[in-house]
Amino acid sequence: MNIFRLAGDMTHLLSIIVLLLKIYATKSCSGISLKTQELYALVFLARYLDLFTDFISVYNTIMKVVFIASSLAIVWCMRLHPLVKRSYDKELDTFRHYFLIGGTFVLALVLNEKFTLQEILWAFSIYLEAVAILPQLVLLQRSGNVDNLTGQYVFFLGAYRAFYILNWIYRYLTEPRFTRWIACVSGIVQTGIYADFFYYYFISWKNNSKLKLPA
Amino acid sequence: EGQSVVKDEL
Repeated sequence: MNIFRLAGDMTHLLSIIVLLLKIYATKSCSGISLKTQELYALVFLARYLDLFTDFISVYNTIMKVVFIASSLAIVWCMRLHPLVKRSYDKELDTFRHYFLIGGTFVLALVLNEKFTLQEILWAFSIYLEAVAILPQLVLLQRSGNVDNLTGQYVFFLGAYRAFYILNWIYRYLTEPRFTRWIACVSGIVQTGIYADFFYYYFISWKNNSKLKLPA
Repeated sequence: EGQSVVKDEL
């Protein structure tokens, strides 16, 4: 474990806490894409299959349980909670995310570390995570104004993978045989997708103005 | 060899 990876995991956890806070405090999920939340639940379920087979560390196990539980809780909340589900922007959240699932799964069948179910699902979860934010970014562009908590949620979600890139560089330099091309390349693509959001987020922060994404 | 790298990252 290195400081970059710990910072990445804590930033990721923070993004989930901010999202839970927004939904719980405002009893509303307006501006949040249910499709992105479903994709994240799928990412964690596909990636953490080894939760019960490979024990890495207490920290690793606890974080996996927290990520799976929180992502499922958010999907449950947005689908079934009587009060929250009314504020879901159903007509704005129209990204065809099934294409993302199909495309990344086919890619995982072709590009993986080993042609075993667990490795294919792991690669699938890595590729899917890279594109999972797209429905959310599209929703933000459509809904015009972005409330602070939602903006912070997306910002932390993008920042966490940027910390992971620093972690991979650090591990590549310090560990003799560290290579994790699938996660590295996918992580760079993922962080790149946030680039324009980061740009507008920084502009709004500098001008102390409301975050607006161009339609 | 060929043992898939243990996934120690989240």
